[in-house]
Amino acid sequence: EQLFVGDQVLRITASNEKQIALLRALGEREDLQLDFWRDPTKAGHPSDLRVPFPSLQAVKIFLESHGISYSIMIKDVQQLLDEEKKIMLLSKERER
Amino acid sequence: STSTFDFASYHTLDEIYNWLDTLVANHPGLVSKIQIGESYEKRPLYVLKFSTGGSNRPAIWLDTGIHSREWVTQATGVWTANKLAEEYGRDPSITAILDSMDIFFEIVTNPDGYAFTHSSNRLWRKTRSINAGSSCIGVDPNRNWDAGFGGSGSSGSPCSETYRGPYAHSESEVKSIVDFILGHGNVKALISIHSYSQMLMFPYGYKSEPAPDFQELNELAKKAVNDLAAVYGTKYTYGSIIDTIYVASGTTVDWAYDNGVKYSYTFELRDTGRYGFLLPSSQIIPTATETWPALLDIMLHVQQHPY
Repeated sequence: EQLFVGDQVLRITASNEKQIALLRALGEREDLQLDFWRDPTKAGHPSDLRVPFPSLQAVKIFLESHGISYSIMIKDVQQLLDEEKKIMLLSKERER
Repeated sequence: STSTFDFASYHTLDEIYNWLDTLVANHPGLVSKIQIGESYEKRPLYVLKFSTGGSNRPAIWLDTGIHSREWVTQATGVWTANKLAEEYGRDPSITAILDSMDIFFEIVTNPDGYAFTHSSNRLWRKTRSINAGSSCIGVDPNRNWDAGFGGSGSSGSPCSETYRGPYAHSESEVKSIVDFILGHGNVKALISIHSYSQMLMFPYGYKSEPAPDFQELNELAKKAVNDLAAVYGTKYTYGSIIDTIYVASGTTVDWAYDNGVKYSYTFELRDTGRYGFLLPSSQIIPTATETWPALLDIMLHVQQHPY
C-alpha cells in the first residue's frame, strides 16, 4: 500500500494570470510527482496541491521566489489516512 | 437489513455491493439492480433502478464515484439511494417523481479505482486500464466522453490525472453508460456527483458558447444551491463548467447534453476548506443531507417540465 508520510497539501492562491501559468507549469513537472486536488483556474481562486515530502522544499522555494501565496491545508496526508482507516475499523466493529 | 449498515462510515466495494442487494430486498416493488457492463478489471457495473411500473418511462440518471478517491460521493450515493427508497409514498415530491419517471443510480461508477483506493493507493482518481507504451496506468473517466474529446481541457499524457484516454469512450466504465443511456433513449436528466469545492455546474465545459438552455439551467441551479445552503449554510457557486472552473473537455455532462439530455448537472460536494476529498466520515451525513434538497429541486423540475 502506498504511504504518504510527510506529504502536504498546500492551498495556493495565484494573484494573476502569470502566476496561474507558473503553477500549471509546476504541475507538469513529472519529477516532482505533484497532484493538483483542485486545479489552478483563475486569479484569486484557491488551488490545492498535494506535494510529496521529498519535493516539499523545492516547491515552497519555487512559490516563495515567485511571490505566490500559499498556506498548508493538510500538514501530513498519511496522518489523515491513518485516522480515516481507524474510524472505518471502529465502524465495522459497531456494524458487526 | 440496512439497519446494520452504518451510513455515517466509509465502506469497501464489497460492502457497498452487498448493501445494494439489501436495499433491493428491502424494497422489492420499487428497487431492482441491473448490470450495465464490466469494468476494465472485469468487475460488474451495477445500477439501481427505481421504478413504479410502466415501460421505458422518462428517466433520470444519477452517478457517484466516477473519480474513485472522492469517497464522500459514493457514501452520499448510498445515503441518497436509501432515502429515495424510504421516501417513496411518504414525501410528495419523491412520490410524484417516481409515479411518472424512473431513476437509474450508479453508485460506484469506477469500481476498479475504488477497490484500488482501499487496497493500494487512497489517492487514486482514474480508471485502472493499462496505457499502451506507458508505465502510467488509468484514464480520467471524466475526460473520456465524446464531447469536445481531446480538447485543451484534458491531457494527452497517460501520467496526468486528467488523461483523456486513447480515444473517446475507450474506458468500459464510460462506454457502458453511453450504451445504456443511448439504448434507453428516454433519459431526461443526468446528475454526476463529484467532490470537492462546492459547485453546481452545467454545460458547457469544452466551449465558451452558452448552452441553448443556459437560462433555465442557470435559474434551476440557483434555486438548488440556495436550498442546499439553507440546510447548514454551505455555500456553492454555480454556472457553466467553463465559467465556474475552467475549460474541461470530454466530460459526462457535456456528452449527455449534446446527446439530448437537457438537464445535465455536475455537483462538486463540500469540503469546508480543510480536508479536500479526505473528508472525515463524520461529514458524510451532513453532506448527503444538504445535497438532498438540491437533488430534489432538479428532479422535480425535470418531472414538471417534460420535453
